Amino acid sequence: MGKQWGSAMRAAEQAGCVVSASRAGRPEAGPWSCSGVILSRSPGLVLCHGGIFVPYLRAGSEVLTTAGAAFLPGDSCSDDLRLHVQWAPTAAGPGGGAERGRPGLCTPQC
Amino acid sequence: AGLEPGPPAPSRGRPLQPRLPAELLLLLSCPAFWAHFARLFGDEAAEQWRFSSAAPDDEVSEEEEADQLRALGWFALLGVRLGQEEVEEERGPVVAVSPLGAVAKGAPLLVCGSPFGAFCPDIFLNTLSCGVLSNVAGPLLLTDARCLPGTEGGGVFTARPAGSLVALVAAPLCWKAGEWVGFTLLCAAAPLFRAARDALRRLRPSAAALAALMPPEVGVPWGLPLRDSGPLWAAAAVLVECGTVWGSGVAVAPRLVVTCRHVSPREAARVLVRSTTPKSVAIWGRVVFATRESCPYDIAVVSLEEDLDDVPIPVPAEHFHEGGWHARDAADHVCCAQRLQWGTPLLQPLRKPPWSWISQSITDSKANRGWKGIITSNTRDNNTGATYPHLNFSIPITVLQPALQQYSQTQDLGGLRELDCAAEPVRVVWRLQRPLAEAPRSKL
Repeated sequence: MGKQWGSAMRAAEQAGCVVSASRAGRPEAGPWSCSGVILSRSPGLVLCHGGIFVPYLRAGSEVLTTAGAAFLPGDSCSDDLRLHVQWAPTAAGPGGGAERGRPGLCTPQC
Repeated sequence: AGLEPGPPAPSRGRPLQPRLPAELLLLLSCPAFWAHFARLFGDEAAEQWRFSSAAPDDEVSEEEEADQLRALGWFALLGVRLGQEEVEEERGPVVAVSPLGAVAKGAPLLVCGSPFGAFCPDIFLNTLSCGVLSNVAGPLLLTDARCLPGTEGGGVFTARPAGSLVALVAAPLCWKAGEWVGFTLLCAAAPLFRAARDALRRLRPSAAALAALMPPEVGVPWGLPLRDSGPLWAAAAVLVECGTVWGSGVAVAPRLVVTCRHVSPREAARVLVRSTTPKSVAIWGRVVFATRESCPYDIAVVSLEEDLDDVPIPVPAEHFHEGGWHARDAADHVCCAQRLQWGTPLLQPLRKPPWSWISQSITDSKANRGWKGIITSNTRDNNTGATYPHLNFSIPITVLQPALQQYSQTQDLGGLRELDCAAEPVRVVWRLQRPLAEAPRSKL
């Protein structure tokens, strides 16, 4: 089974990212965060879950269940929304490259 | 995460990329996902379902819960403002997408998400968990890969073609009447990207260029019927309904089905048995035997009024060896085709058996094909109320086979009646309690 996952694991890790949403000037409110998928690195394009945007919707979460609502433009959320995306270094990017032999996990301070 | 220890992923051990600012371009949902969701979970039983990331007894207001449910099938497209370093990284799509229906039910899946979101990305970023595609209802998919809160939006990938994006996590935890069901709700990626392209073109002309950046679909073209073939043996898993309770059963002969006693406890009770493969049939039957309430072998035997035509009868296994890593490569994968025997109507209208891939956690991974046994109960922690669907009490088929064969050939219930006299060690395991060293003394 291990063999079949090799390249899928690498592809999945290259595409994975984490997204966090907070309110400008009010870091204590939130942050809300979720996982995401990198669609393109340059230009940067990510798809993530919509649940973290609910607290910022100008018209409240009811707008999500309005009949026929299939999409909402970017300005549906308040102006003080701040978004950040973080992803792992790419194998090809600066500071990337495979460093074999180093232990995979470290114990950073959370 | 239940995966083979393989070569460390290249990104581990090096500092993460700095956080990059981003802007919301679009919030989008997949209408077909909602249509299936409403059909499956929208009826009167809906209030028993929760897809919240909080445990049932966490303090979550009804309003928050309603917000989470409304946002369940919504996803966000973000533009990321890159620094100079990132601009130099490679261009082009990072992923390819599997068309809807291209992945067969039961196929292995890999989920890549970050439990607890941005809480501690050094440790949890891109955590991997594998499972199978357990069930399909249009773009609403189920997997038994274990997902935690924070993995919403994480990608779900195939092993073949390697790393093709199948879906995104919509709800990592599903609760039914306070019990964690152990499946994760996914939204298929292909219909989502089609919705995104459509929305971007309608939003404003300048956004059309973004539509071209949506990842391409690779593999079986769109429009083929959903592949629900699965292996033939899964057809032996039937649905047994006794009044308002229902659960799984296994066809052991054209007119004989074994199910759990807690599904149809009363001998002589009438039950309805449904099978969907090779064709949808519903046949009445009668319970000819059920073990006693106190018996650890929680089984019942149903005799049908008609044949279950063309349903493959599983071949019982004969040997069991405790599993181990060294056996893995030679091991056969053990799969479980079950209708959730605890009576939850998950995907009820479809009534197709959801799959779970439990080869790592079953007690035997020896290279022996055949029907291993029956899962009769999940483990429940009475202190916390949590149920662990991946930790089951199962009855090996070697315990049941002689008695079933005797009854099937001679209608003699003698062998089945002996099951009521299960040995003490079996009782201890079933109760998960050690026998008391000495009988409790009276307090009188």
